[in-house]
Amino acid sequence: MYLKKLEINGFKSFADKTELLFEPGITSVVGPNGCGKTNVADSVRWVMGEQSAKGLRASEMTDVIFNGTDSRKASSMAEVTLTLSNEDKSLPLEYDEISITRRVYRSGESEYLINKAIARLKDVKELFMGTGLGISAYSVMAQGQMDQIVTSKPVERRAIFEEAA
Amino acid sequence: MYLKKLEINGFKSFADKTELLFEPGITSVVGPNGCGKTNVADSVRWVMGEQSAKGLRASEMTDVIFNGTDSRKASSMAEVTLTLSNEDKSLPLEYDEISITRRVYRSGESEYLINKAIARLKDVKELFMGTGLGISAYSVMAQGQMDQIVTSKPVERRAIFEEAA
Amino acid sequence: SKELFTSTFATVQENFKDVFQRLFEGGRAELILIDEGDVLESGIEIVARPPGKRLQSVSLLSGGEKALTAIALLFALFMVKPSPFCLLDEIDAPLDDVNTGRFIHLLKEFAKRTQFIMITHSKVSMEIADVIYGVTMQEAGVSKIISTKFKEGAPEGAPVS
Amino acid sequence: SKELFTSTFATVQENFKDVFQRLFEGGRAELILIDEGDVLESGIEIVARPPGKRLQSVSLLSGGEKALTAIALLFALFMVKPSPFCLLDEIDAPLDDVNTGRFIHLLKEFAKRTQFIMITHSKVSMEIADVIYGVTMQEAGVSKIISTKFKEGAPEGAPVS
Ligand SMILES: Nc1ncnc2c1ncn2[C@@H]1O[C@H](COP(=O)(O)OP(=O)(O)OP(=O)(O)O)[C@@H](O)[C@H]1O
Ligand SMILES: Nc1ncnc2c1ncn2[C@@H]1O[C@H](COP(=O)(O)OP(=O)(O)OP(=O)(O)O)[C@@H](O)[C@H]1O
Ligand SMILES: [Mg+2]
Ligand SMILES: [Mg+2]
Repeated sequence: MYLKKLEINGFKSFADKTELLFEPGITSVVGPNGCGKTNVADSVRWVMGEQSAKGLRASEMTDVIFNGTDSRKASSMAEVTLTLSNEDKSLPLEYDEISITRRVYRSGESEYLINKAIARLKDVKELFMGTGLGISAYSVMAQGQMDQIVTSKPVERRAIFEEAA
Repeated sequence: MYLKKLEINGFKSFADKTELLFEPGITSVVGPNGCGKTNVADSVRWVMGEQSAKGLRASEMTDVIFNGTDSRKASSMAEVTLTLSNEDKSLPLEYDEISITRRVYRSGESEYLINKAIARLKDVKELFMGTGLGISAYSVMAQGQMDQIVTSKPVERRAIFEEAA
Repeated sequence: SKELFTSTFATVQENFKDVFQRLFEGGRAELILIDEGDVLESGIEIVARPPGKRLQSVSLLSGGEKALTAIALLFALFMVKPSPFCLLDEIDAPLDDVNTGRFIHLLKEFAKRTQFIMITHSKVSMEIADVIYGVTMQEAGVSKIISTKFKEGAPEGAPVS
Repeated sequence: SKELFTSTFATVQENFKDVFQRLFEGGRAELILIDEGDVLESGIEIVARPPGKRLQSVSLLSGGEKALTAIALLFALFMVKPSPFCLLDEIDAPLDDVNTGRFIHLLKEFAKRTQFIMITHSKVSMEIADVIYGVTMQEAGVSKIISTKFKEGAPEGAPVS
């Protein structure tokens, strides 16, 4: 299975609907400071079920909704859709392609969809379980957090291990 | 007043006596990972009176003595000498040049010298006081610690302020 | 369970030794259970010795050496249960050009079975990418993406949205 | 004492606003005493808004934006009681080339009155140096220094010890 597409709309600095297509192999994301690269990584963790606003550098989950500029109004919601190829059937569904969507509104209300049908966070988590895609399985290695695993105390390091194993 | 010379001998990876000469303006220190650049910064903080081994990435102060390689024996002591120009008499001594030396032996015994005469840590501290050269006045801005001042909680940030003011 | 942890830990130990030696081109590293008698609670210690240097506490390693050791450990953990894709956000930032080269050499090998999305500022790292996405903020505060494919022939810049 | 802190804090506030705007070429930043009524105990808040972006918590800033804000604050503090010399250890690491350029432009100005020793991996930063010291480890585990003067004419490499 592999990541095919990422659609970001109204999430953080991505005011307009933005689409990234992926192929097997190595994709590099580049650009100047503050242009939105880590926001792309945040959108992936978010659509995969990240529950901690702090883990996304925010105080509350609604902080991830595009909040406007001098020339643009703020968005009323944020939406991210991740599309995976399932040709090898490693996910327990008959589809060749699986898309997971997450939305959050200004009210704080959150929605999940699997292949456009309303689902619960629980369904999204079950879908990923066992394929190694849960966000605790190192599918995102974050800027500035690498040092911790080497400099932390033995007991803290144990906690990091438990998450992976 | 300005920094004229730094002599490092047996301190961390500087097994052999090493001398750096400085002039007013900007001096750049470059080289590959692990070659000894931060060790140069550590030697400056150390000779200026750093009391925390942890602040030098060590567990005990004797860890800063060169501890040998496959082809070299460990040193029995570490010594660093900082030489400052005092032509403008900003330091309260009649000399045109002031050198501060610090030594540590394997026993853990430590020695300070001012212009080659044995002195106490207290004398070294008094010498630097008021000229802005104490190690808490931001004369060394360290790798990887910049982030903290921006991401720390308001009360922790206060502590950083108090040190500077 | 105790067996699950012990066998997983043994695998990670093996992986870590191996990946460390590949990234440092020598040297030696170990993961150690501080309290072998209390497998379910014991803290985990790291020992790492770059080639030609003597063994000391990991705290004395340089910024770049710590980063490379962390990369070895994260990949050792990753190999236990590899995700189909993995996102790396500037993990090569503290590495000099030589170490970045060793890192991306390792990445190319892992990339045969795992899809990597690598955020980077390093020109050395960008070189192994099959596809490069440039993120820009031409309009202040609004991110836009431009893709530049590299796999077959000349790059073409084309706004994606 | 209360007066000393209040006047020092006011100076740092002024400096921070000013340096931030020079490093970001616009935008706005403030230092705020959370509890104005308790000057001797109050925590200190930072507010920072890069040009063209809307005001949000500093936590949402990017890695590079946080680093540049930290540089502005450290220099604001430094200006209160400038040391004769100042050692910088890779503080430019998270900055892209444009921001590194703005940082060293500011440094050149401070360097008229303060001597800077700057450890860096960045070729952009190395360009403003009057003298460059190369540190090498030809012999494993043993540091050696080579100096390359740049001030007058062609560089000359000469082992210093
Ligand atoms: N809800 C939001 N609405 C609008 N802009 C936002 C929102 N949340 C974050 N941002 C902006 O996104 C920017 C940060 O983007 P990001 O962290 O992706 O940068 P980056 O490309 O990773 O940069 P660097 O190379 O410095 O790490 C910040 O300037 C921040 O103001
Ligand atoms: N007491 C000691 N004896 C011998 N070597 C030591 C001693 N203490 C530290 N070292 C060595 O010094 C090296 C670290 O040097 P340093 O931190 O100065 O590197 P650096 O040039 O700053 O690299 P980077 O660019 O990665 O930050 C380590 O490899 C460490 O093993
Ligand atoms: Mg980033
Ligand atoms: Mg260093």
